[in-house]
Amino acid sequence: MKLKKIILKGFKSFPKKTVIDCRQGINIIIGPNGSGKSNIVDAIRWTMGEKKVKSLRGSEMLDFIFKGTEKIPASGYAEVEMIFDNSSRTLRMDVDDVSIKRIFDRDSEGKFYINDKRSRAKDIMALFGETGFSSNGYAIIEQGQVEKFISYSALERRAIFEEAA
Amino acid sequence: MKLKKIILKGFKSFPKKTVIDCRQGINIIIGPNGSGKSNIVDAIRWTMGEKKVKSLRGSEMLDFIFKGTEKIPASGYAEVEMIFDNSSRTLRMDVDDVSIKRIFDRDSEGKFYINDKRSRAKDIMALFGETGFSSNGYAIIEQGQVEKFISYSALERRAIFEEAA
Amino acid sequence: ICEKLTETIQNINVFFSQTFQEIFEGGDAKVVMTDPANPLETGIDIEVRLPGKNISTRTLFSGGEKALVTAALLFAIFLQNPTPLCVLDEMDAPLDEVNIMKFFNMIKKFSENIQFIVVTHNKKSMEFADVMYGVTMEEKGVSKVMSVEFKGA
Amino acid sequence: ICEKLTETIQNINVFFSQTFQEIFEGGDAKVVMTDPANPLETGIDIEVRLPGKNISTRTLFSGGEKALVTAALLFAIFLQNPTPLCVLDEMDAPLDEVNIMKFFNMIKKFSENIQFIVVTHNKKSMEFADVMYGVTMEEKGVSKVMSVEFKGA
Ligand SMILES: Nc1ncnc2c1ncn2[C@@H]1O[C@H](COP(=O)(O)OP(=O)(O)OP(=O)(O)O)[C@@H](O)[C@H]1O
Ligand SMILES: Nc1ncnc2c1ncn2[C@@H]1O[C@H](COP(=O)(O)OP(=O)(O)OP(=O)(O)O)[C@@H](O)[C@H]1O
Ligand SMILES: [Mg+2]
Ligand SMILES: [Mg+2]
Repeated sequence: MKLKKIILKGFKSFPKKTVIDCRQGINIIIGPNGSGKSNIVDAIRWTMGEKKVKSLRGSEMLDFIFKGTEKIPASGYAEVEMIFDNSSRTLRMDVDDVSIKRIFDRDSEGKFYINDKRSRAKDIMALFGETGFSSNGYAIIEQGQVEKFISYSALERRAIFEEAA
Repeated sequence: MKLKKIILKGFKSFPKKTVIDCRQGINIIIGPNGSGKSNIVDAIRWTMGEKKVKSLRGSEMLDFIFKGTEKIPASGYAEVEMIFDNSSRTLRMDVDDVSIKRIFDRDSEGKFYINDKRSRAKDIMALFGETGFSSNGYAIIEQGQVEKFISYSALERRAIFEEAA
Repeated sequence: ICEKLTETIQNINVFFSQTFQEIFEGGDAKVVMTDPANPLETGIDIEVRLPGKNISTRTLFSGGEKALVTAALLFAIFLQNPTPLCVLDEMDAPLDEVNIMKFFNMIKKFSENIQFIVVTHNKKSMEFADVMYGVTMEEKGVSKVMSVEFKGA
Repeated sequence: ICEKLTETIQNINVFFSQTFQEIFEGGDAKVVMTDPANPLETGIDIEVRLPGKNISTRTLFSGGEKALVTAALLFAIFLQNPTPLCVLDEMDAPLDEVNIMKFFNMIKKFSENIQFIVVTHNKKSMEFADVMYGVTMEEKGVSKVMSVEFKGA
């Protein structure tokens, strides 16, 4: 499995459709303070099914929709899509390309999609279950969480090991 | 008022008497991870009267005495002295040099000294009261506390402003 | 107490506006009482408006932005009530290079009246040193301090 | 569940020892059950011995040391159960230059099997990029992503 693209539209500080092509190996993201780097990490976790608003630095789901600037109006909805190359069949779907998408608009609950088929957060978590990659797993270390495993409680750590089992 | 010297002996990772001459302006401290830089900041706060063991990254006062290595035995006591140039008479003492010292040995409570006269933490706090420099004040920002004023509660912030008044 | 706190807040806000705009090149910030009707008990909050952004929720700020707000407020307090000594332990860790230069240029200005002790790993920050000390553990577990010669100011 | 957890811990400890000693050049670390008599409920703790130091209280570790212990454990988990994708947001912020090189040299080795997305401000870290993206806000409040040409590997 390899992440090929992340596509953001209306999510946090990304009002316009933004496509990030990812490569094998080490993809490094740089940029000034406040430019939107950690928002990309939040977008990945959000699409992977993260439900806790606070853990994405928001206080309500509306905080994930672009709030507008002096020149550009607020967006009506937030949408993030991640497209994976599944030719290794790491994900239990018999297709070469797997797309997961999450859309949230002001009037409704968020919607999840797997290859454009309506799904739930649970389905995405099940799809990635055996990979160890999840919104709260060991494979994502957020900014400021550098001492993640050390400051966890003994039971939080247990959850990490069960995932790694 | 100007800090002229910090002298550590037996405090955390400093078993041998170590003298740091400070200058006016910007004194920069560099060094590898784990070499003892933040221990110097802890030494300053400890000597200024910090009572909360946890806030100096310890779990008991004994954590401040050098615990020994394979080659050097543990120290019997921890001692830190700070010598200030008081020719500006910022500190309300009619002397040119003011020394504050704290000593802690395994058998007794810590002892404070102002110019070698036995004192209490309260006396040191009173001496520095109007300078705004205190172990928990706004003028010391510890490692990892970069968002200090933002993550404080509204009442903690009030205490800061009262100090600045 | 009440008048003094109210007065301090008003003074600090004048400076906070100034230091905030110097760092962020726009926007504004101020400290406010959470319960102005009750100055004896009230807490203090910080209201920030980042330049060109429509965001008021502080949780949405980036790591670097939060560090810079702390810096702006610290400098505002220094303008209101300069303290003789200030100790900063890796406060530049979350900052990008441009903001490190801004941050230390302001520290440099304050360093005429305030003595700074600054711990850093950042090469750019080291260029601002008046004097530099290296802490090492040549012998495992034993800290040693040496004065570092550098090309200096 | 019980056998599986016990087995996982045993395996991870073999790797944890290895990654810890590669980073710290000595010492040792392992994960242990807090209540081995009750594998269904037990929590997991980390025991660390830093090389040449007599310290076991983790609170006395430095900022960089704690980050490196987290890195060693992360890499041990990767050896036990490689995950296809890993995202790290400024994990190099507390590290000195020597440890940044060590950290990224290990990431480079893992990157044959694991795809990494790494956010950093550090010039030394950028040298390890296979591809680099710059995020900017040319227009205030609006993030834009551009691929950055660099001298690259
Ligand atoms: N819903 C939203 N609408 C518009 N802008 C938003 C929204 N949510 C967050 N932002 C903006 O995103 C910015 C933060 O971005 P982010 O945390 O990604 O920065 P960063 O590049 O990681 O910076 P640093 O290097 O300081 O960590 C904030 O300035 C905030 O104003
Ligand atoms: N009582 C003690 N006796 C001996 N060593 C101690 C004692 N207390 C702390 N230490 C040691 O001091 C080290 C931490 O030092 P410190 O936190 O000052 O590092 P630092 O230079 O700030 O590193 P970093 O750059 O990672 O922040 C730890 O490795 C710890 O073992
Ligand atoms: Mg960030
Ligand atoms: Mg430190």
